[in-house]
Amino acid sequence: CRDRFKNTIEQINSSLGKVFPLLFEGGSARLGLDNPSEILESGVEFFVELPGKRIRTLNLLSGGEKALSALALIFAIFLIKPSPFCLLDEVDASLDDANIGRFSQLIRQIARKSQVILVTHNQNIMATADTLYGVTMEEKGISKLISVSLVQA
Amino acid sequence: CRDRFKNTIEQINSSLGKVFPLLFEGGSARLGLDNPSEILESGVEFFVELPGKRIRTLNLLSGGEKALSALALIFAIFLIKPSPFCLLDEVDASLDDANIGRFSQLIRQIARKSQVILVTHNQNIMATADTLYGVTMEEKGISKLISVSLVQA
Amino acid sequence: MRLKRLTISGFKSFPKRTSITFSHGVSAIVGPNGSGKSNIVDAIRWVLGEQNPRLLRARSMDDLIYHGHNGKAPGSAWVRLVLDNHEGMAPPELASIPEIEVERILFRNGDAKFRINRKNCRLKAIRYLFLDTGAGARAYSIIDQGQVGHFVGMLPRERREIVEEAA
Amino acid sequence: MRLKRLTISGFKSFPKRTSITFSHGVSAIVGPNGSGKSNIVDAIRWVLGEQNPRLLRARSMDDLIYHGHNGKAPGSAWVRLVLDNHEGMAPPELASIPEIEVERILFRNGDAKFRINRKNCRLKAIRYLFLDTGAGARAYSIIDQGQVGHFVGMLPRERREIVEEAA
Ligand SMILES: Nc1ncnc2c1ncn2[C@@H]1O[C@H](COP(=O)(O)OP(=O)(O)OP(=O)(O)O)[C@@H](O)[C@H]1O
Ligand SMILES: Nc1ncnc2c1ncn2[C@@H]1O[C@H](COP(=O)(O)OP(=O)(O)OP(=O)(O)O)[C@@H](O)[C@H]1O
Ligand SMILES: [Mg+2]
Ligand SMILES: [Mg+2]
Repeated sequence: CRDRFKNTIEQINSSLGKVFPLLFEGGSARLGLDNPSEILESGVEFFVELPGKRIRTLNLLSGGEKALSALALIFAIFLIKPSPFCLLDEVDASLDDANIGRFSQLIRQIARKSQVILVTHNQNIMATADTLYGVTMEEKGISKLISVSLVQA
Repeated sequence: CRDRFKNTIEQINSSLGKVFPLLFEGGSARLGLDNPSEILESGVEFFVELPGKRIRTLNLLSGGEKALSALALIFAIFLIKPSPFCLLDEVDASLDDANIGRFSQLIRQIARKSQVILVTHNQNIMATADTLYGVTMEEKGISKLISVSLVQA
Repeated sequence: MRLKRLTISGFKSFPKRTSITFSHGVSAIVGPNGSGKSNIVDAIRWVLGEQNPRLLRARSMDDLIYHGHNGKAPGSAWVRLVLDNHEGMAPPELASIPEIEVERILFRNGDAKFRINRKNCRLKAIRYLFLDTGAGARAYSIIDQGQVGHFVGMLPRERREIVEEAA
Repeated sequence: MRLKRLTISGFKSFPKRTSITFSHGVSAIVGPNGSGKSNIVDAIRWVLGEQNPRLLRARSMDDLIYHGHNGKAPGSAWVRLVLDNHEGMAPPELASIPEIEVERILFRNGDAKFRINRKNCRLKAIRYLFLDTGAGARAYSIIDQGQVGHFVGMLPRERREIVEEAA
């Protein structure tokens, strides 16, 4: 059990090594034990390095940087243990255009192994989806599904 | 003091009557006392009605509806006691295109009495601003101000 | 255990029977503010066994049943989810069945019902179904609106649970 | 009390002296993720007297001083804010002055300094300046990133404080 836990952390870290540079141009992230001598009790810390910055606490990260670091961790776990599906509700809300582009590319990669379902208002992300599902309230207060196709602006 | 407090609530409610329909097509919102017999101790509740919906608790509102209701309350207070400036950091992140439009219109109205400073990634909101201030990190980790003009896409 | 089809009726803002068939690859759910997109995410979390109403943005399970502006309300809220199991990820007794159907019903009087492949079962059986796949109600594979930053701010103990789920 | 000019030096991601002159009407601050936009909002909250580092996304006030990748760090963080007072909103003793300049300095050794119009003062004097204008550090006129929904979810007691500030 101890070895399995340590082994999983190492696997996630090697997977972070692949995923993190795809979302951030450079930099790195890894998981570590906050109490390495007690593996079965220890909590897990998350360390992030960004090019040219010294991150003393994750709280100093910006809104977009926090979202992107979290997505890097989630997708790194996905790559070693592909869950059958992944459901993301407006995780792109704080990202700028450049990061939206990188996020979309990574989604395409994850979608090779897992089913990805996203809720989004962002046109660029809609454009990279294979299928769009529209939800509307033609009658006030009552949700209805409609078929949607992206109109080329 | 009691009268002043009660009076302020009434003023905010009449101002909500003007602002709320500008952000939502119809519906209403008002403040109420959770313990009306003890005005000096009582907390303040916020009630929202949306066309065709029965809002039993504010938690059932969607992400965008919560943001819009909060903005309606903030601007309603602004209209009765215009604070010298208003600083909004990415309050538009969860809004859809239609609500972005209504929000921009309201900002223009508020800006007649107060100075409005917004942080945003949304092109439509940038387009309605009088002045744009760019922040960038040419040198990694070091913020720098640059002048920005909106390129007509 | 890919999602194939979700059917909702009487749950949150879906009073009428509504069905979505999901495809392979990347699907995007789009629509105006307040139209019901996050309610679909809640429906999936609920049918996978979520028992805490707060994680479904409700005060009590009663809030999950559709209640209309005019006070109209159906007798129950029910959600059915059909999952693709041709890779045999389900536990041994179900491994050979190509599709698994999970259903959850809540009646206005508070009674609840759970079913797997149309046979009544207990909530535990649904949770057991998704054990170790990373796809249960609380797993890292569902990120709620506004919660993505939470992954960075969570306590080391909470992060340990995520790693254990992936182990 | 419109904001006229903000000057930052050694605060968060601004090691070099940087100045913004704000105009009338609507101003928009734009730029990539992590470039320093919310740090500008923090600088304004700080110079207006915010004493809780958590509300500035920091663990302690020390985190507010620029610390570079190579360990380089200036001797202090300082922010100066010039406000337009031609409407005379400031308290009586300052009412006749057309511009008010507020300044806050934090030295690496933890010493702090406050100034109004270049004269040293205590933090209380800065807070007194903005009393009843709705523009203080904790007022309803500054909404932090990700916090807009909080206005709807706050406790009745907290909402009362907002109404009292407006009264
Ligand atoms: N039990 C219920 N009966 C009827 N309507 C409900 C019920 N529960 C929630 N709702 C309604 O559903 C709406 C919220 O839907 P949801 O959160 O899915 O919106 P959304 O599409 O995600 O919007 P956004 O883009 O703003 O996040 C609210 O307006 C709420 O009143
Ligand atoms: N004391 C400090 N010294 C150096 N850099 C700092 C300091 N405090 C914060 N930072 C850096 O500032 C950056 C965050 O800036 P900020 O939160 O203003 O970004 P932002 O422009 O608002 O981005 P977003 O669009 O993602 O919200 C972080 O990368 C952080 O490392
Ligand atoms: Mg939503
Ligand atoms: Mg920010």
